[in-house]
Amino acid sequence: YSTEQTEITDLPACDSWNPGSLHLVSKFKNPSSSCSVDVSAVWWERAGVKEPCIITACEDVVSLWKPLDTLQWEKVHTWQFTEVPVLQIVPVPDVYNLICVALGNLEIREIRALLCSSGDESEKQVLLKSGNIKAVLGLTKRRLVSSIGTFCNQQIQIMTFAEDGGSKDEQLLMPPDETILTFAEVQGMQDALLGTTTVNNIVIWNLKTGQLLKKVHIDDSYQASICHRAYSEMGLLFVVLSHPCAKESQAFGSPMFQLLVINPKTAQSVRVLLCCLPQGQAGRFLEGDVKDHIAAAVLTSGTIAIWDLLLGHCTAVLPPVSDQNWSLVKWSGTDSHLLAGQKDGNIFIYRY
Amino acid sequence: CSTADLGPISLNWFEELSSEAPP
Repeated sequence: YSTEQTEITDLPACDSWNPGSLHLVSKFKNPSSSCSVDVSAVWWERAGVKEPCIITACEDVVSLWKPLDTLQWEKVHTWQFTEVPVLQIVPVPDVYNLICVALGNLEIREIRALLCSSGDESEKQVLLKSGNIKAVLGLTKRRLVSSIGTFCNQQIQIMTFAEDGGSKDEQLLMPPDETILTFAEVQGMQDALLGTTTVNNIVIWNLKTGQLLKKVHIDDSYQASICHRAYSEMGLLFVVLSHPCAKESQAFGSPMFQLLVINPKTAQSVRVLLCCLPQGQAGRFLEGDVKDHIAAAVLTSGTIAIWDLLLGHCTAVLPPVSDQNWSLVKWSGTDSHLLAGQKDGNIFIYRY
Repeated sequence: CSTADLGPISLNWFEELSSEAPP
């Protein structure tokens, strides 16, 4: 897509010598009357052609949008939810024509698969899991990991989908006797899985055998950290965490992300990078997403900020647009675009 | 920070931990 609309650039962070920029590629509005809660990009096959489509989720409806030639988006499928509201979209890599969603009020109560019947293309939804679900993540090789329950009653399950999203296989992972907060796949090591726990540990599993390999205690300065990504390099694990509960400090302001390096053999860890806001920006971490080495966060101020983890600093800031605060930010799974959403259903697609 | 703080590093940590951990 070429840029035809407003260009919104950067904002040089502190001592940035190479400011990044965000270029608006296209935008559309989901006219649903309920609150917009999530956005994602998926591959969807129609008439034998796989297309990069956008999924939007409001509290009571999930919609699939396909691209038209004119930088417009057309809504082609909707799934309605009348009993339990939608909390988040759970993309499952390597599966076509299937989306998972988590439903609940404050906590996840159900995970459902959304798909279309092959004959008449009518929308279907299938209940995959129900209960007190603490964390869920779609993994490569068509897998979905979820943890149900807390402490000693916790069950951690891996579900594997068939290529067409159909029949599935289930496997259990050894629970760590600590409540799991988030999961993260390890780039460069497909059979490893990380989890963060409520007592500030990072746990490492072997996905093939289900074994719990190690618990690593991380710095107690930030509680309830979320693990977004992990990379395996040269015998070490590099882990990107965010800190929604962190308090502002005079020295650093509000920490958004940190990059930790962990030696899995010794369970020792060292912080190598702390991502804070550039001067003049205020707010705490609300939600965020990390793809490769680029991290994006929505701040409580309604602004989106982006950090390059290799350069080690903030490279772009996107202030609220049309007087509407940002509430969602996701990297597209189908290209290098950034999806930014507002509560009223406006979705903006930027090239970074 | 220094990688010395992390202790001895093994390139085969995943296989080694898998052989040591309970099944």
